[in-house]
Amino acid sequence: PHLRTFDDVFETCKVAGAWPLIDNRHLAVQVTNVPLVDGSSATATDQLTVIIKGHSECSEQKLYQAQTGNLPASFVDGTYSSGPGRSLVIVEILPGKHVEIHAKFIATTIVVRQVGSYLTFAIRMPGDLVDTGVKDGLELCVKGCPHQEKIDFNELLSSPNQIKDTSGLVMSKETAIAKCLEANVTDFYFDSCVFDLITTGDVNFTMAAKKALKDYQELLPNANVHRNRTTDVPLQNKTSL
Amino acid sequence: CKILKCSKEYADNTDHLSPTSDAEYCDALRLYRSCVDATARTCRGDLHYHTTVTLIPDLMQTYNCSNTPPAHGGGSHHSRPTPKPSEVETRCSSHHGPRTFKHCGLFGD
Repeated sequence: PHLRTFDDVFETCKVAGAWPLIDNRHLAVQVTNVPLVDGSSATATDQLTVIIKGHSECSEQKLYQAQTGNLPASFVDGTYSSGPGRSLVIVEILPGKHVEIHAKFIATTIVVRQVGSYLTFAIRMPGDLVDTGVKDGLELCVKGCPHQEKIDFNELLSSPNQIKDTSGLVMSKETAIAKCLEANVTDFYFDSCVFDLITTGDVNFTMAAKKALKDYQELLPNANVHRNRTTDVPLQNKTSL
Repeated sequence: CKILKCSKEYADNTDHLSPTSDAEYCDALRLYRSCVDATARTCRGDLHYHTTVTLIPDLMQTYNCSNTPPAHGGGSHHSRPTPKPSEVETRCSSHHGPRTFKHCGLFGD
């Protein structure tokens, strides 16, 4: 999947199996990623676990688990909230498609979506609660993906179209670019969209990129516009389109 | 209780908005609150209703709606008497550290 870290680093990773996104004294988030197509190392997220760690005054510890086809509107224990004044609350925005967890006592919002057959995750958390000084551990949101798990998709995106016949690409680059331009995704999200369509042919990933961008913009509405990363990639056909 | 209908309308109303459209978000939130208020009588036992009622003020705070006039002259809403929160509720209702936020996201393949 594609990762945007707390430090605004963009990566595309293999990370097959179970991986921790966040593990600090307030919160633990883990995802499980499964391979998508033969011949490609790309994976997508089909399970997500969130543990909101307890706070003596404000909330009990709560566990949330989602998987493809099952995006619950409650915590595992069947509750929807915890703490005085509902300081921790889960809200179903669209049944089976969009759930949000609001932990007011740590000013943290988590957005979980199912788009197509896979899950997306987004979080907004106060900077002082994101412990970036931890040396051990594998928190992907903090440290990014390990080097051996990274996919350099610039190489794929900048390759001439004719390699598709020998590399197992399932959608032409031109078609992927056209669909991603239609979706009005930009920057890293545009590149990700093109990569996903080329590797799977599944147009649901267009919407996944669009929703991921929307979640970023809504969670950090005052954030600076991010750099135009698409110019890093020599997509000649994009220019002509 | 038609609370999910209200949530879907809110999602539809905000789906196309840009992140800088605070006034439009506030309008959508005011409509959302009106819709929720209109269902209140039939939603007293519905947990989705109660969680949504909690969410809307948080979102209005995020978009600074108290200082944002309606973008389209509409968005009137019913005022509801708010019980005074207890001291613990107040402590738990917001984090009091520095107000800089970070984001992390994972999506796609």
